[in-house]
Amino acid sequence: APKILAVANQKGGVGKTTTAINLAASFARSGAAVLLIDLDPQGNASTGLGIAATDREKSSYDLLIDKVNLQSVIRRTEIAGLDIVPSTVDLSSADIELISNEKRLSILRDAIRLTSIKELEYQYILIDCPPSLNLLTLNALVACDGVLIPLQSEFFALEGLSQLMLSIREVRQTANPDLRIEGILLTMYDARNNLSQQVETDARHNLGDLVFSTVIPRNVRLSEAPSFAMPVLDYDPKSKGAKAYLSLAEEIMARNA
Amino acid sequence: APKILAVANQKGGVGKTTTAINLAASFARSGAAVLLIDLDPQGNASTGLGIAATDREKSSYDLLIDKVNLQSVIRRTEIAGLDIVPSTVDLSSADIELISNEKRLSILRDAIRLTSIKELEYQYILIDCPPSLNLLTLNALVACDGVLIPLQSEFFALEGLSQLMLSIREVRQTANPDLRIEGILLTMYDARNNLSQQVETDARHNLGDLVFSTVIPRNVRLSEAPSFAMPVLDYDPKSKGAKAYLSLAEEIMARNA
Ligand SMILES: Nc1ncnc2c1ncn2[C@@H]1O[C@H](COP(=O)(O)OP(=O)(O)OP(=O)(O)O)[C@@H](O)[C@H]1O
Ligand SMILES: Nc1ncnc2c1ncn2[C@@H]1O[C@H](COP(=O)(O)OP(=O)(O)OP(=O)(O)O)[C@@H](O)[C@H]1O
Ligand SMILES: [Mg+2]
Ligand SMILES: [Mg+2]
Repeated sequence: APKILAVANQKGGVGKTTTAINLAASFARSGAAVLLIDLDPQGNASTGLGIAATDREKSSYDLLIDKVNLQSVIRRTEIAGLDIVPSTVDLSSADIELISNEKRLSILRDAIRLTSIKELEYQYILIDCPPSLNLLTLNALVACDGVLIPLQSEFFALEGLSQLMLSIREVRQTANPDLRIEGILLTMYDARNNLSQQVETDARHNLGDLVFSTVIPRNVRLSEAPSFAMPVLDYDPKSKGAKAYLSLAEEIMARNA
Repeated sequence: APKILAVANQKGGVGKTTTAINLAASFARSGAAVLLIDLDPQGNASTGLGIAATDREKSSYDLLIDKVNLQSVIRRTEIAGLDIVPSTVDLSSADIELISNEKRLSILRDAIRLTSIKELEYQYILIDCPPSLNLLTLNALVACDGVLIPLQSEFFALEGLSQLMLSIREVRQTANPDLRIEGILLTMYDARNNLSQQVETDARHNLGDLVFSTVIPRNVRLSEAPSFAMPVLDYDPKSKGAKAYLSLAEEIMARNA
């Protein structure tokens, strides 16, 4: 069965989408079959993988609201081995539209599980979440096996972490007993900057092994790549950003071997 | 009457809170009486101005959900001339709690307007919004005179701008006819980086005078200041970040003179 990872953190701009795109592409580069589900109404992961905003007839909105079959909203990307379920801005009304649905927290889980596993020959399914602990992120937490938490090496980013950990525990106790933290990923790390070093020391001290040994450095090639609609692995394979995400993929694959 | 500015952008991590805190402090430094309303459940603006998470008995949650008087949730900060309405994580359930309230979009506007203007001797009221176009941000758009849009000098940030402009137009047509865009503020600008220059060129070309002439440079002192619970003006008054926000305050005051 595929390993389902939600990339989540309600703090904005911490590198969720950048991690979802480049980790998915790194898994695919190592030969795994990967599906990326874009659950953010901003649709940055879809854009970053070359799906134009006008070309998203079928999207994660249909999956959650119209309960269509997962297979019908999956499409190929330019990257071999990497498929995507794109998102549109319609998704931003999901909270309101699903308010009276008693099973509103497990719609995504059921959509993935209903599809016969034989059809879903993916080794990894990644879910890119919006910057909020809303119904969309909760659906991802209920559907997934593990949560990957990008942690920007900044003061405000640390502040939100305990709230996120509380929400994860609540979902584990009420809806998804197998939910665990896949790991905490330090992002936009700048070795010359005290704040980054301090955040890393604090995180490793308080969270120990939960923190990945791989650290993603601040690297302008990571922020340039999406404007060319490609992962950094294709945009600049020799960059520090590309190497860091490949090493993250290896670290996760080794943990799950 | 006070000038009410919402600091909003659904894209995460673009500098909303950093702008709300430091612009408010810069207005106060120039002698204005300022109120900052924290409408983000993350409570970063409250933390950045020294209100501990355990010390927020009265908050913007009470204002929206229990409809208490605005005066009762206002408190002083360490900064002369700057008061705050702090926020707590309870605010994250506002969408759901207010779903059946027909006037749910104008609760904040009514709370501000109900308070007799004589009592509210503020020249500026700033509202820090969460990274979403949800009920909290819509309340800010309905309550305010102008929207200040921080625009990170990055590709993904440009992508969300047209959606935000559409939402602003919709609020102007349905709930707040006087709503206008106070300005678009380039943030985390790095003059050595092509992407920053490109975003600036695009923004000034497409949006013209809407873009403030003041640009906020990427400056580590801005991200260090909140860990000392103070605006950058007090943490490092000679820094590029402090000078930039003072110049923004002057630019806005001159536009509104
Ligand atoms: N390691 C990095 N080095 C440099 N820039 C980065 C890095 N990671 C992400 N970025 C850039 O920082 C910005 C924020 O990253 P991203 O959009 O991935 O965060 P996010 O958490 O998905 O944001 P949101 O909360 O809006 O969904 C983007 O413009 C991205 O290109
Ligand atoms: N000009 C700047 N230079 C350097 N760092 C900055 C600058 N502006 C903001 N930051 C840092 O970048 C991070 C994101 O900024 P901030 O939290 O203000 O954005 P936001 O839009 O309020 O985020 P959210 O969407 O989560 O509310 C913070 O850690 C902040 O300290
Ligand atoms: Mg994102
Ligand atoms: Mg903020």
